[in-house]
Amino acid sequence: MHKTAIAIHGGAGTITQANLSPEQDKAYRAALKKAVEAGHQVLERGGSALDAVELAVVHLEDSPLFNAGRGSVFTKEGKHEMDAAIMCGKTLEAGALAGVRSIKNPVKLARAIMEHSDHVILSGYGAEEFALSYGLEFAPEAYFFDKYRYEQWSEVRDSDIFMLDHTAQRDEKFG
Amino acid sequence: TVGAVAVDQEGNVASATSTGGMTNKRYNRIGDTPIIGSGTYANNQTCAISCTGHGEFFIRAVVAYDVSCLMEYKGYTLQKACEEVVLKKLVKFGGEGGLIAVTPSAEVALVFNSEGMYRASKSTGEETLVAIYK
Repeated sequence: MHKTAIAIHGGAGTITQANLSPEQDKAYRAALKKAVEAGHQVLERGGSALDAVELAVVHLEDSPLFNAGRGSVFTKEGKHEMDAAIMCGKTLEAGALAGVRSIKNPVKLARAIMEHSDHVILSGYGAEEFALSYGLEFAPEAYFFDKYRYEQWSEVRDSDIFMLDHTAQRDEKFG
Repeated sequence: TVGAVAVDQEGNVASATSTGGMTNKRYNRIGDTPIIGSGTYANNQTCAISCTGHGEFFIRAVVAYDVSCLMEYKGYTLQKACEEVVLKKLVKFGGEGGLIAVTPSAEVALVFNSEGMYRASKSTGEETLVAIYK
C-alpha cells in the first residue's frame, strides 16, 4: 500500500501580511485546513486520488475566499466566467471546461466531461448544455456575488485594466 | 484560482484546478487552468501538478508539462523540476505565480515566485501544513 499525500492551493500573488488582517489570515487558514483534510480523509479511506482532488477543490470553490466557484471574480460585463480541469495520472484521461456561467462546482463538470464525453475541453454554452444533460447543479447569478470581489471590480470596471485576484493592477497585455 | 493534487493508496496521482478568471476580463479570455499541460497535468510516470498565477505566461511556458518532462527526460527530482520552471524559466519572462505537485511516492512540492501562495498539504502520518506567505 502506497503512502498517500494531498496538496492544495488557493491562488498566488502579492499576498503579504501587510494586506491581510488577522481575521482574514485566520479565515484563509481555516478554509485551507478544512479542504486539505477533507481530501486526505478520502485517501485514508482507500478512495482514489481523483475523488480526493475533486472533493478538495469543491471545498475551495464553495468558499467565497478564493477566486473559483462562488468566489469567482467579475468580468467586464459584470458576470462570472469559470474554467476548470481534472486529470487522471493512471489513464492520462482529462476533462476541462472554459467560460461557463452559473455552474455551482465547475470541477464536477470537468469530471463529468472526462468520464462521459469523448472530448477533453468543452466551452461556453455547450459546456453548460452538457452540465444540464448530466444533472450538474446550477446556481443563480446572486450565488456568485461577493462584496469584496465586487469592490475589486468597481476599481477597474471603466478601464481596460484586468487584474489577477491577488496581484496589484497590471497594464493590459495582449499577446 | 484553486487546485489540488493527490496520490492514493494504489500510487495513482491526479490533479484538479478551478478558477474564476481575472477581474474585468473581456473577449472570453481563457487562462491556463483548463489547458492540459499548462495549468493542470497528471501522469503516474512523473507527477501531478496544478498551477496558479498569470495564466498567459503559464500557457506560453507549458508549465505543468514542462515540470513532468524535466523529471521524465532529465531525471530531475520533483522539487528540482518545480524550482527550475517556476523560479528560473517563468521568472525570466515575467510570469508570476506558483504550483503544487505530488509524485506517486508521495513527494510534495509547493513552489511559487510571488510574495505569497495560499497552500496546504497533508501526508499519511504527518501533521497538516497550512501556509500563506513566503
